[in-house]
Amino acid sequence: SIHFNDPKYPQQWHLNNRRSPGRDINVTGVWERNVTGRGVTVVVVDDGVEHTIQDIAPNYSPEGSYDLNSNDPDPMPHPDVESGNHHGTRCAGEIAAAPNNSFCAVGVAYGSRIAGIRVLDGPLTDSMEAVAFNKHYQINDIYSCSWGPDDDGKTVDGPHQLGKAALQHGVMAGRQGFGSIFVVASGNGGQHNDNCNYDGYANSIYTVTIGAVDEEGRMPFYAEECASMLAVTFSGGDKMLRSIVTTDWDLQKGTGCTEGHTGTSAAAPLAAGMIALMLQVRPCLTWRDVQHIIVFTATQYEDRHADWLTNEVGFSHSHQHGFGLLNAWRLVNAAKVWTSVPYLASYFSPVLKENKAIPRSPRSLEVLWNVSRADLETSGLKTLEHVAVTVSISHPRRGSLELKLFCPSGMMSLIGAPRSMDSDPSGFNDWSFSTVRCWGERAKGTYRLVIRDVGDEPPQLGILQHWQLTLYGSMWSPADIRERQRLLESAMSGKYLHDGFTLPCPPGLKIPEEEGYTITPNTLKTLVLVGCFTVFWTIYYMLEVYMSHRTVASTQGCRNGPCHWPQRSRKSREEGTELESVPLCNSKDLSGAEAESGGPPTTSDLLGPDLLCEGDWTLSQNNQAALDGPYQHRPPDLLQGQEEQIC
Amino acid sequence: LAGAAGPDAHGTVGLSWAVHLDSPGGDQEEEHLEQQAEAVARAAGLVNAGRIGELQGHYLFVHPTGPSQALEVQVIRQQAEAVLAGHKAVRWHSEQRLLKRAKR
Repeated sequence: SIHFNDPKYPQQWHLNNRRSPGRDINVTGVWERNVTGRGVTVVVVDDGVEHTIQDIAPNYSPEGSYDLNSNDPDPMPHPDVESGNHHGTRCAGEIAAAPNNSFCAVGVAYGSRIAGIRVLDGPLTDSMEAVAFNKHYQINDIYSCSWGPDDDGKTVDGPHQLGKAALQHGVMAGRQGFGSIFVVASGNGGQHNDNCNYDGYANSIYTVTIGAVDEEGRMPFYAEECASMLAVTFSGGDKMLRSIVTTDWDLQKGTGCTEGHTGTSAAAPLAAGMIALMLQVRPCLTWRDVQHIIVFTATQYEDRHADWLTNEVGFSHSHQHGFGLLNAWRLVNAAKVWTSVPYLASYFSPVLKENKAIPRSPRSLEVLWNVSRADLETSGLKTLEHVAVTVSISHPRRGSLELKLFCPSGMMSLIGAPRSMDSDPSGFNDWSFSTVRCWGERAKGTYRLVIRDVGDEPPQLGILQHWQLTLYGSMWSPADIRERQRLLESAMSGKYLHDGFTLPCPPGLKIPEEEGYTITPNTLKTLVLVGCFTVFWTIYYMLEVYMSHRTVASTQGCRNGPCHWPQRSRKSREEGTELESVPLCNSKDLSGAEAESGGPPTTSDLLGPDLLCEGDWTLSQNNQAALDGPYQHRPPDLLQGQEEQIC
Repeated sequence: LAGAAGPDAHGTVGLSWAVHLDSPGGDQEEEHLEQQAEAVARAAGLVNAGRIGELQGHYLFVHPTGPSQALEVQVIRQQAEAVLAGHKAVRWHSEQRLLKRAKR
């Protein structure tokens, strides 16, 4: 029943696929129930957002935005030689393009607010990244990041100390304490045999790692596999398949609309938009609730290439598709009835020193670590969420290594896939791989790490120096998980998705933002300019007055007798209306006595005929009154003899 | 694919360090940290550019003038590293390097 007049909406197959029904994010039913992301702010951390474009302007949130490249509050993108700074605007359009404005397209959460943090268009450091991840973190609910380390199939990188600290601070203190939601794209290194377990942003437990599938549900040529991928959603595929239609910038070659947005960059914002819909129906979802709901509701589907494996509690996971396709209807209905998961519990094994050689395939090195009930007593950890393995391995060709982790249930995770492009001789130095494939399984038991050298060069020995196992989870029991699964399935009919049903939501914390008032360079420059102008003008004016003074003084010289300034009338003295006025003309007093003895001269006496010339005198109120007096109508020659004024 | 135009890796950032100071606790903690940051920055011949975002106790120290000669840079770096590594109030420090990040 939903119709939009946006010209490209019919081409937005990811929202509503008429050509292949079901190959979309299943969001129209949610929109029909007025769930559009209202009250939620999503910030696109990228190369800028052209917020003046018609599709973005109505939903733009200046208070959630910032430009870290230019250090000013406006994240407008800057045209560049490759005309490539449209990326952030396209992502923003996918999330919150305004509907029914007869312009381009519609966003997944078209009722949400969209902000931009411009950080990619210039030199980027750890501290800038850390600032970006927490920028306006009481206003921005969701951070959509469609970028990461190079996807060249040989980079091992991710957030460093500061970036990790900012992600952790964001989930602890962001969004009034419910935790910022960080959505990251899993990577476009498919063609280089890359794997997103070598990307620290994707591996992080604090981020929602999103992969891409094409319109046919298959893993596109550019997509990467990894064990830490939570779910996938749609994006462009190869040339034969449609890409994502979204708002574009209109600078340089931009027209304001594009049908060519693709890559995992296009998938992450769609996920961010769906999470915004979830937060509208249940604002108090914590960052872990969001991850749980994704795990519980993502849908497995038929794809013979995908190595789906079902774990001990019935969750199916694939290294290509995570727990499956995101489905807006399922996400929102689950959010509606979701009560928060217990607090995060964690367990760290000791650092296990091995110094063992890694044999060539088909043999392998196998190391075990048993986690006992007693080990878990203190933390209360019962069931798993993320499992991380931190390893230090020396090897002359890092890409030849293959690492697999087996959870106590036997669920296998390929946490370190061989990479043909990676010939780096520096091995791994405390690198953390993580997997979500054991989500919901019992934490107790024996974990097995199996490492092989699958290289085909002459035998070079890799050495496992040490490793450490880290478990993240909660005190939920497997029974609790099964109970929750049942509750969600009962909610999928949509019977709770109306305003009459609302679970209580705890209020958030009031967390002040560290917004030290910093004058931006632009403001500073303006202030300096104005200041200089003011100083200059003051000096000029002072000179002007001084010079005119001097001129007056120099021609003021009196020839006969003392100089007389015009007498001030007693009247004006009495009335206190005495005006400190310096006649702009000279008065030569011809009949000094008269001046002395004459009655109080009215202003017209002072303002002799010459002074009545216009332009270089000023009238005060009294003067004006005086002019209206008896002299007003006397022709100038009769005024002679009173006083001769020389201008 | 969306351009992988990350920031030009040859872009320049002056010499700068991220520093994590030990929190003294108690009230006026923030103020104390600010003063501490000023003192440590001065001791290292750097300028305190302020707190890093929302991260308490984390500060950015920058070298006031962008040095030109490689040798000069090396001297400054060694001096700053020595002071920061040896300062009791510094829990952790890291010189800021350019990150290579690509759009996806």
